[in-house]
Amino acid sequence: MPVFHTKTIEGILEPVAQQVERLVILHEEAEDGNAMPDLERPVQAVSSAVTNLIKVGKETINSSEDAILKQDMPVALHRVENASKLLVEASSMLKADPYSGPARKKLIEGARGILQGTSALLLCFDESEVRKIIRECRKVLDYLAVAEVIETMEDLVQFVKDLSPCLTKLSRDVDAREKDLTHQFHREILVRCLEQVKTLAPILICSMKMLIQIMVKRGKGEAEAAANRNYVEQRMTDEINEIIRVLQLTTYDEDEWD
Amino acid sequence: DATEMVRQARILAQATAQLISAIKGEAEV
Repeated sequence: MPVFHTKTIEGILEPVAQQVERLVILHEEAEDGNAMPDLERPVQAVSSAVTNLIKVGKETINSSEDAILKQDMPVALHRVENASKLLVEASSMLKADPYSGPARKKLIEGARGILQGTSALLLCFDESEVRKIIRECRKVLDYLAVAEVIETMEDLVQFVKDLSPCLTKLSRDVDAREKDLTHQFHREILVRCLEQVKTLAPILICSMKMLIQIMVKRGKGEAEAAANRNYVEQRMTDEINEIIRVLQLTTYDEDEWD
Repeated sequence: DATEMVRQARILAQATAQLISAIKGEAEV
């Protein structure tokens, strides 16, 4: 079972997570009294990287309209910043005493803090990106709700003009998201639902057109045509709601599938 | 924005991994 739910996050954090894990084990096993090497340069490199990440993070917070991101991201940034301070302190303590036990502890705590803070930051950002895709999904749902009041060809043409770009964006975003997920089962559901939405969209338009033609000619079968349109619209709605549900799942939601 | 955030996080992760290598004396940094 993958620990990180997207390949992007996994690619960034997995190598460092393994390193931190090994460092902790090494530390626990070997209170060996060896002198620490001079860590000034690598700690400085981490510190600079933290400064840059915080800068980009703050820019992201300022430019975002996502209230949850604005609330959660500063906490994650603060965590990374504190961890960096621990590393700097440890480095300077080790300069004075390469055998310092408290400095070793600070190093481990700092490395862990960087990992946890960066993980929190990436998750916070990732959730915000998911909310953007969900907003696109809801836009399509809103258009689908309008389908039932379309009674003229002119309105149908406008309906198709409005719906098409939203569906295209939804399709592109969900497709990209699916490819980034590490959880195979979630990926399969998204692929299946998206295929259904793509298949049903032209069928919906066709059913709406048929109903309008019957209404204009005052022909028979209006109720059946309306029921058919409603059925297709409902199916599309259900598929998009399922996409929204699965987009919000992470690997931590496994119990739901048991 | 998204790309830059991910890029900087990657740089930090790599710098942290290098720091840990240095702590363990596995690599020249």
